[in-house]
Amino acid sequence: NIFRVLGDFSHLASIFILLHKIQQLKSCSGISFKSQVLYMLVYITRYLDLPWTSSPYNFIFKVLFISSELYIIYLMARAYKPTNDPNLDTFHVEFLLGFAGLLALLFPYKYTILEVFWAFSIWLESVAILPQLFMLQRTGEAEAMTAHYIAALGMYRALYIPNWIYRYFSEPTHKVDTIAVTAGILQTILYSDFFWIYYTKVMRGEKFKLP
Amino acid sequence: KEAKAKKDEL
Repeated sequence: NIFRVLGDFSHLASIFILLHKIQQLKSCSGISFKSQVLYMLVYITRYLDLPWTSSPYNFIFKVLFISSELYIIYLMARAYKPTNDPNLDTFHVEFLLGFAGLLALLFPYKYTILEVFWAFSIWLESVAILPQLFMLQRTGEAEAMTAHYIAALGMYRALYIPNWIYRYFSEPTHKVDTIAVTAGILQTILYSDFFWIYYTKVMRGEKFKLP
Repeated sequence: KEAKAKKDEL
């Protein structure tokens, strides 16, 4: 459905915006390395089923997400390392890993390796933006491209919500994926404050600056 | 089967 497709393309667009920002400005300043590593972990643990992916659409997106994230991490850790300031990227990710690990171990759909890792990836993704938002809060402002990146990334999961509602009514099984939906709503709520400032400032041509 | 169905998302 349209929400699902727009969501996935928003996710892809966010990655292109981030790569464009890094290469255009020859700098990864303002980007949280920790968040990027968390996303890498999200993709690895969620796409363990990559070799068995039957849909070409999903297969292509999975390969694109994993490879582009690897490239982003390479750029931040090697090519543009001097522009990456670890002193601003101080969020304690062990809390996020603990949160996702605990929920994955307590409430997986099934106790299989794939299911536990899948649940871990869903919960971890829901909070993986926090180091980035924390960094943004410390600097108090962001370049336009960084703001566009975070907005596109946030829109992706927000668009999955109408997708789930649409699927609930259009599919005969009326199934609700409680883990994905709960985590997806949590993820979107975490962005809400950012979305508000993005909407009131950046979309009106102003700089992204916290009050 | 139940668990398989939702893995059609990214």
